[in-house]
Amino acid sequence: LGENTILEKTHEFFQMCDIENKGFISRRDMQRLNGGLPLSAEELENVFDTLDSDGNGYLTLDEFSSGFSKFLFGRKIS
Amino acid sequence: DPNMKAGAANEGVLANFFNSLLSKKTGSP
Repeated sequence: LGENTILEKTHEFFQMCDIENKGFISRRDMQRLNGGLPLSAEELENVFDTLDSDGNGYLTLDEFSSGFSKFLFGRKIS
Repeated sequence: DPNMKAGAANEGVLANFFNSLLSKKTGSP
């Protein structure tokens, strides 16, 4: 994946979660994905807590993309 | 260390989450 593709995907995924286009993802937005993704509500909560690095309850694009690159980076190594 | 264990579990869940998003995107055009 090229850098632009990653950036594009990050935006796409962020918007999939932030359907109201608020500019951040709330805990509730994350729970809405339940059903669309093969993850339990507890796992989605876990994902939210992991990505919300400052723990303020709002997942910004920055936090989201940093989590996504960490995932891509980790996958490359293994 | 229980914290390390939790971190590792989170990584797995995170990978699962992003993999699902990736396959969701590529799976349904």
